[in-house]
Amino acid sequence: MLELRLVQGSLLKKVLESIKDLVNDANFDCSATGFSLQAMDSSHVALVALLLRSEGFEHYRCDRNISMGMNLGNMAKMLKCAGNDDIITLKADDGSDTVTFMFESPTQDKIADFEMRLMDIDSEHLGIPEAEYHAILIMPSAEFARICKDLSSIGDTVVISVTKEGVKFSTRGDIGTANVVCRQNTTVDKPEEATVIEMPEPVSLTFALRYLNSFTKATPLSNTVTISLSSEIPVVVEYKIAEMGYIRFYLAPKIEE
Amino acid sequence: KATQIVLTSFFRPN
Repeated sequence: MLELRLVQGSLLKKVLESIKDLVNDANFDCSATGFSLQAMDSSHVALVALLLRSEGFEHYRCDRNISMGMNLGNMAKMLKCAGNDDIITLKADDGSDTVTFMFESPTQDKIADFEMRLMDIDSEHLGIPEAEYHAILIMPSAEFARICKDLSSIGDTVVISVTKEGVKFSTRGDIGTANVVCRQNTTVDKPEEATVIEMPEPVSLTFALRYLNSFTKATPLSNTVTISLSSEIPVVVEYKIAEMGYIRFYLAPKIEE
Repeated sequence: KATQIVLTSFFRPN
């Protein structure tokens, strides 16, 4: 028997909006520790890892570890029917081939039930080694989204270079080139507006902008984004989910011939 | 020309 009750239902709505265009079908894994997902996009270039810890739910009952295969587009359609202030409860009986999403309005005067068929998805979990990152960038998530969007109107590949001066995002295309430099800036009124660069050593990597733009769909989840870079390994773009967990996107680099 | 690498070159199946 699985019953997860999330008072801040809008978090689950936002999570689905941020992954439904990157991954079509995925297994949600439920265990005593929490509700998680790990899935690659169809080209195996990007991976999303989601964790919502059990403590973040008002009520978390998971009698045994189960994995539920879902079509994320359909799940997003159902969650779209939940109000932003609704409490969302996810229920599944043992051995059932459906999952039920229950939406309760804050005043409990409206209760909705949406039942979705589960799918068999054979996806293998990848081992993601803990890495020492050469540069860790923490910046306002809206700013990162704006940079990715602006640069993708000029080119389809971005070179992200981190030096002690700051971080530079560069692209080039048919109409010309673009460079955006963000300097470390910690003298801000609110901490979430700071740009922090922890850079044990300079690093420069090349990525496809369309994936980074897809990742920035998670911007509504967090005011800040953490971008961890190391030479020759995938970048991690992480959005914390308020006291519950995180959504992490991994993107393999493009290597200059 | 930059070549896109795939993630499975970095992350092994468990």
